[in-house]
Formats: sequence, C-alpha cells, structure tokens
Amino acid sequence: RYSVLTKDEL
Amino acid sequence: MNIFRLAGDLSHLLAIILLLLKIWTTRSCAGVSGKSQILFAIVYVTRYLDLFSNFVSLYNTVMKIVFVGSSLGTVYLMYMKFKATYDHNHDTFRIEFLLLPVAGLSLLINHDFSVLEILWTFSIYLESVAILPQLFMVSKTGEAESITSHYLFALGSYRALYLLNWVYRYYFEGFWDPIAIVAGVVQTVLYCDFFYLYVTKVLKGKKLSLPA
Repeated sequence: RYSVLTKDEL
Repeated sequence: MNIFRLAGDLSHLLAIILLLLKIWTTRSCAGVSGKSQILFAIVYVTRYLDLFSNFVSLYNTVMKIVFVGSSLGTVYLMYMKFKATYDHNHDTFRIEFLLLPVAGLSLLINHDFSVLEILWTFSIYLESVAILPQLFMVSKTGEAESITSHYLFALGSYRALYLLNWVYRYYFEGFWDPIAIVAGVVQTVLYCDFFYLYVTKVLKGKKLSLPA
C-alpha cells in the first residue's frame, strides 16, 4: 500500500 | 525516479515560475483566479504535512518546500500586494461546491483512516479539480493572456506526465496507487479542452480567445 511512510511522489 | 516523473516535476516548477513571472512583471494578477490559487495552497499545505515526519530525499524536501512556499506566496501577491488588480468580478466559481464533496470523498475512499492519510487523499482529490475556477474564469471572460496560457499548459502537462510515470512504474516496478491514478486522469481530462485551444491558437501566435 502507498502509505504515508512510503510516499515518494510530489 | 524516471524521465516522466522528472519531466512532470519540472513542468510543475515551470508553471509556478510562469505564474509568478506574469504577476511580477505585469504588476497585475488580472485573468488569474484567486480561488484556484487558494485551492492549490490548500492542496500543498495538506499534502506536504509529512515534511515534518517523513524524509524521502533532499530533492523531495526541496520541491515540497518550493511548492508550498510558492503557492502561499501567490495567494499573498493576489490578495495583499496586488489586490487592486485582482479581477474578482469574473472569479465567481463557488469553491465550497468542490471542497465539501472532496472532503466527503476523502473520508470515504482512502488507504487508511488516519489524519495524515486522509489529508493526503483530500489533497489529491482537491488538486484534480482545483483548476476549475481558473478554467471557469477563462470561459467567462472568453480570453487569456499568452503567459497565462503558457502557465495553464505547463500546469496541465505536469499531471499528464505523471500519468506516463505511473504507467512506467506499473510495468517496471509493479507499483500503482489507484487513488492517485484516478485523480490524475480526472485532472488531465479537465485540461483537454484547454490543450486543444492552446495547440490550435496560442502555438500559432494567436491569443487564446473563445468563440462567443
């Protein structure tokens, strides 16, 4: 899942 | 980081520079929707709250600070410094009709029911429709200055390039985020009519004016 800790996009 | 993502970010950066350049050199924010700019400021403030909790890279941090700073700066220029030039008679879109449904949707459809995650989702949904007051204003006045058209083109291209980035990431990294992708498609589709006018008029040296 694209969670808060793994978000790398802007 | 792939070429589409980098191009998207640079396009976004270019859009910001064009808008500030337009306001600063003409000493006027005529033709720019203050409501869209307020929505963008809300978008970046709610999305980048993880600046304080999550470090990704120097690039990521610098870009986030630039996006938040420039969106707040634009709102300041429009509502304080160059307030007299703000064309509010033509900026009549009701932003509560965007804010309330977007807030409701982000509470219903999100990755995780936590404060940061819901604010991030809210920001993604809000960004997809934040340009509507600006497009509404252009359609109401029937025209836009060239530099404003270039700004809109760069801003619309940024999410279109992100779509290519997501296609790339899906194939090569197995990564996909349905919330960002659906919102990104919606955002890009909203610009299609403008893209058409930009290519057929502005690139041929004509002013962007709509048929009556």
